[in-house]
Amino acid sequence: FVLTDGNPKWETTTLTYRIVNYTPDMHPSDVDRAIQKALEVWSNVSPLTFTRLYDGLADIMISFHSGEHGDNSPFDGHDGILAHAFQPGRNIGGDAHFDEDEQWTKQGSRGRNLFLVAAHEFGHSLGLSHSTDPGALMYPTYSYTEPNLFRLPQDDIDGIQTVYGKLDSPVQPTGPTTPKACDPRTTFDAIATFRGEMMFFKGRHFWRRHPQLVDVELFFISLFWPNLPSSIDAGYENFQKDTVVLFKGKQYWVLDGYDVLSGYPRSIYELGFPKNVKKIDAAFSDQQTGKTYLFSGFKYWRYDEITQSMEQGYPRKILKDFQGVGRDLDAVLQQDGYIHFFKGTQVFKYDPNSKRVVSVQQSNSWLNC
Amino acid sequence: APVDQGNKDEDLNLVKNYLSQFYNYENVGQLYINETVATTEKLKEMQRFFGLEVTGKPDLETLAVMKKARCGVPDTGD
Repeated sequence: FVLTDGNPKWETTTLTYRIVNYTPDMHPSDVDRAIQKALEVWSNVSPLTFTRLYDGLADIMISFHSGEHGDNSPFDGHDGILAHAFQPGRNIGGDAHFDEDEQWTKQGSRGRNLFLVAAHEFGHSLGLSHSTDPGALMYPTYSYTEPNLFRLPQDDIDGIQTVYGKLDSPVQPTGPTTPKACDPRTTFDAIATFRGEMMFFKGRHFWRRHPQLVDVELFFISLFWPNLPSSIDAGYENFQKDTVVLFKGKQYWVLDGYDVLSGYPRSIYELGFPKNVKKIDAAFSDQQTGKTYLFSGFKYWRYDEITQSMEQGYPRKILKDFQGVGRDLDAVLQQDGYIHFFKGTQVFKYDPNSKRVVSVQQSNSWLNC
Repeated sequence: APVDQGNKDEDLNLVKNYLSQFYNYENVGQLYINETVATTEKLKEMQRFFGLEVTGKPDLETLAVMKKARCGVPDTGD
């Protein structure tokens, strides 16, 4: 996190706000709710409280404007700059302005979500500057997260608590952190190949690794697929259909490039799993045979992508057919004739011909660390 | 290959506007020997902030970040 230069802050923790005007894009009650929820993002993790005023001068005056609007910081029409806010202080200090030329929404990935943008702007109103943590709310560029699933990242919690102190509570709130590729503790939720690239899923993010590039790139899952959940359990590339299949809990999604195919999520039980399977831990598909291996707990199943049915004789025990790789796997990949089993910070390189583990690596070595 | 002059001009305008908006390009405290040096230094500052490769040049990655929708508050202190 980065504090605003000079560390400006409100001298009191009991602040007021006023919604001066409304956007025609949303019902006024939805604007009220989005603003209230955006302020709660900060009041939930600090001693700050916010009281709404309906007239007069409030600490944080909230308004929608187009183009030049009298503060020497004109808006620029659709896209580009979405909003801005002023650091704590009198008069214009603390005020938040939203560009009316954006399409403001209460939910969904189309347009710009007012709650997310307002939560960011109120960070400025309270004395935070832009963070260099790409996963932080205070990062300068917009990225969509399903508002109901939003949790204030730890970087932002640390920032606001540095300015206003912690909650007067024995239990302090915590938030998600942005994963670092070369942290020796790096583990993965799921891994899938796609058209020669690899995607390593972790929480709200995934790393994308291209075989010809040294650097891996970190993205929000929601940047590519806004309707997918975070913390994916398992994934694999379906070479027959040129798609990627992702699992979370009892549901799965099929991705065709940037699109999630319609009709998804669907239930994993439609694939032929018994009802006592609650989640899939890991998966990979054999490009040559069209057989997909799906791991859950200490068992695995095999699905035939050509006949689109679960094969007879499964589940089988992982321990029996893949000795030395353990159970409750994080992810599995097949590459260059070997099967790579990811569990925690370790990767077991398994040779299916000799039926044994031939080496153990650190998980993040797959991110070129 | 032929250069698309139209795009190049557009990109240069984007860089100039972006730096002016978010990196106080026209209101710098530092005194630079000329505008090119000032632009390079501000570009480096922007690239460092976003964790991009620090080249001081408006490469494709840098332009892509500049084209993203964002907050109008500068990334650097006033």
